[in-house]
Amino acid sequence: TLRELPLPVKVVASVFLMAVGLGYTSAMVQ
Amino acid sequence: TCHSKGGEKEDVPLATYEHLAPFLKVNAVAVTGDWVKVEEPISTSKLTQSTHAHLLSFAVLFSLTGLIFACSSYPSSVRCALGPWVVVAVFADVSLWWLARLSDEWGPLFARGVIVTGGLAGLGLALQITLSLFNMYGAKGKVVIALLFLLGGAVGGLVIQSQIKPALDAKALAKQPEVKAPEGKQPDAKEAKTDTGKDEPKGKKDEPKGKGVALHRPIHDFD
Repeated sequence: TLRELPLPVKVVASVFLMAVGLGYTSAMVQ
Repeated sequence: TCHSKGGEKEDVPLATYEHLAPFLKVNAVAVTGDWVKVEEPISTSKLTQSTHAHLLSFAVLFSLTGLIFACSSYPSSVRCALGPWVVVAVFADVSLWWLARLSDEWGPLFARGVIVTGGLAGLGLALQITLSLFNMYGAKGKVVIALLFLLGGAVGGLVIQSQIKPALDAKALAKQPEVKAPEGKQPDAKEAKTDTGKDEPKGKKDEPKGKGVALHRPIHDFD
């Protein structure tokens, strides 16, 4: 599961998820 | 060239306002409750480009967010439903663009569907991101994620208050004024009169008059 992933992988996945969220939100706002 | 003396259509003079007036009438359209096309949609080639970009970028991004969510520890029914949710919604969204465009009869209905599929995609993405993030870490990590969300919310709120709201208000204001403007455009008729006496352009003499004419904002976007 996600919890068992090594920390660096979790951080990369988290940054990716947040970047997608931010990008999508800003695209919608524009 | 066509309507002045010697032109192919000199029998239909368009030199003065009176000549033009018959063609300026706007036919009244009865309010029927049916859909009325008010502006031309974007061209098919642009829609194709947009479809290409959306299917290429969004499909990849949302497949990955779905994949991350699918690796979470939520019940398998939740993961099966929410994992492919966003990609499916985006495909439905893009399909509806085309259906709205290509079907005259059901087009407006499909166009309304775009709002629903767009909303479903946004909702699904928000759920995938937040649930995946909170599922990834222990108690301390969850606090950090929550703080990041709060920080993001605060920054977003500030941006809305300081940038987006004033811009929207300004846009709404810009659309309202000067609807009467075309009525007062008498100088055009005057200029036309002087031009028709002889076909020679009177370029420099007309320039000072032109400077006094105020520019008008378009009444709507199509203008």
